[in-house]
Amino acid sequence: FHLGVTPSILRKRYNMTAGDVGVVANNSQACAQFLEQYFHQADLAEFMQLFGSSFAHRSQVDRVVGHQGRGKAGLEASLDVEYIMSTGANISTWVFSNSGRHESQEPFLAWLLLLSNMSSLPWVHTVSYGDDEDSLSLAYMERVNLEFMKAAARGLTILFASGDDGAGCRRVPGGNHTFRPSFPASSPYVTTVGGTSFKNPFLVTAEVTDYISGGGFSNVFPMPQYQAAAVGRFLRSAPKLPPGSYFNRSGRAYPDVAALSDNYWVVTNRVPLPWVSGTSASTPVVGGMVALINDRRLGRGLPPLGFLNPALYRLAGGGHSDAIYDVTHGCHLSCLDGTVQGQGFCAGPAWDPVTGWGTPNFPGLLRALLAP
Amino acid sequence: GHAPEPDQLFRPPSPPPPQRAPGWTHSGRVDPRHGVQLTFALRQRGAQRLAQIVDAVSDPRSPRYGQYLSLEQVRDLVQPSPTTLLTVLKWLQGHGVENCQSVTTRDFVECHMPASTAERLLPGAEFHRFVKGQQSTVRSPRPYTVPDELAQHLDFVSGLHRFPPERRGSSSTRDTKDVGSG
Repeated sequence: FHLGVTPSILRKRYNMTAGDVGVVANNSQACAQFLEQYFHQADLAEFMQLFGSSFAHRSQVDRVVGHQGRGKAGLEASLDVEYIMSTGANISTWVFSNSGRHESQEPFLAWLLLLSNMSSLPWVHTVSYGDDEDSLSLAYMERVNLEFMKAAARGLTILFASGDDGAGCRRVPGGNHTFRPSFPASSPYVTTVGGTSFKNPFLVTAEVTDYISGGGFSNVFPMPQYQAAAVGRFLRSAPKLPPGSYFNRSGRAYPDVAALSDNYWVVTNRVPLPWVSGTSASTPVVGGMVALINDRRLGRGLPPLGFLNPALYRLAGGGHSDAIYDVTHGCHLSCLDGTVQGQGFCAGPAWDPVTGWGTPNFPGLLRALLAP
Repeated sequence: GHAPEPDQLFRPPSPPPPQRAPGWTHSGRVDPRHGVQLTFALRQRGAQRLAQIVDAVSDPRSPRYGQYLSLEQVRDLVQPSPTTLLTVLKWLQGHGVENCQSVTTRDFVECHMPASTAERLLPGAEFHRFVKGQQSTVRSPRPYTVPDELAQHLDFVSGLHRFPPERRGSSSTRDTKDVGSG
């Protein structure tokens, strides 16, 4: 029985033992913040005091890149830091704080510039930010996508939240509706994280989809080869699909993976807050696990995981069934109209556009990803 | 001129719906002497080669799996051609823009200049201030252009249209109705 998601609940659900904490010195992880989102070291310390007694952890962020304001802590920044350090426990953690030092600066681009300018960076980065694809220029999205390729070539893993609007909805000229993909979640060179809920919200049970979990098909980026078989299988075998006019079945499909995204406890401004939800919660949880797998790889003299998707789709599609909990129940939100009646895609066996491959079973995922 | 981002929506801050946090509100055009910072995304080389490398170093079946590049190796692959660098720098200098810095990969150039210079540099642009609470941002509600001869050297200019990002994977506490149904 529990009253919400805390580090110990996550670690229990994903089968992380007390020994699953970072041990190597040259490993690190990071989350990026935009706008005026700051975290307080004191909140992190209190969070770990309240919720971190069952595993070795750090209670301090090691490095802040950029400007950390002196104002109140932001809920989102607190959430990111507290949870990446709960699954990626005992791993050195950085925060990139891109509030937009200059009022004409674009903070997201400022973060990309930092990546292009720093020769030594954490191996794992989590970001909970996105825009509707249709609001952005093609030139901008293609260039940002190329920036992610640069990061991938350097061995960085970049994880994006899939968003909290399900498949999204947009009215197109003529009055019809289509789903509304989100970028950078739809970039083929990032790993996108969706959301789930416990089937019984007060017990550590199996997971079902979180109806807000963002997912769908890009209208800009074609489907990459690494996911073609998995997505093709979904499109062929799903018992019910939205009408073809609502989505681009040949586009990059997301999310790739998921984790719990509902009912988190967060300490912000020294106050423990319950009921914090969204894929911005699930993303640092997965990010911390990837950083921990990197830790084990680095400890064995192996390179870090880098761009995760080719390995993820290979292992999940190749029968490593103990690496991932397949989430097969529930659907996510979409257009409130007579055709789809608020329902987007539904989860099913193997990959689906609500929870990707499903949620991590840490020991199985570690085993599979230590092998390549 | 050439419009690098004709499809980029400029989203003028809309009046906030009731009971929601206030959005960005327009507070007028900035003084011509007001400083702006623009980032020029220079056209890179080697995009196709970069894609091949990413495939090779990320695919566990590849013999190059895990053989990542250093930042300097990435720079050598993607840095813009000397012609691109010269053309863009000459254009900037021709407008008196001198306060610029590049990044290690040489594919972005950040420059500071007065708004009046930026408006001459990017015909069509017009810098206005928008505020939200304590925050202030300067953006152009009108599309910008660059000279035709820059079309093949510049991907886009940052700092004109896109507003600072809102949290997308929102972590706001859900309302009690949702919690109750859970």
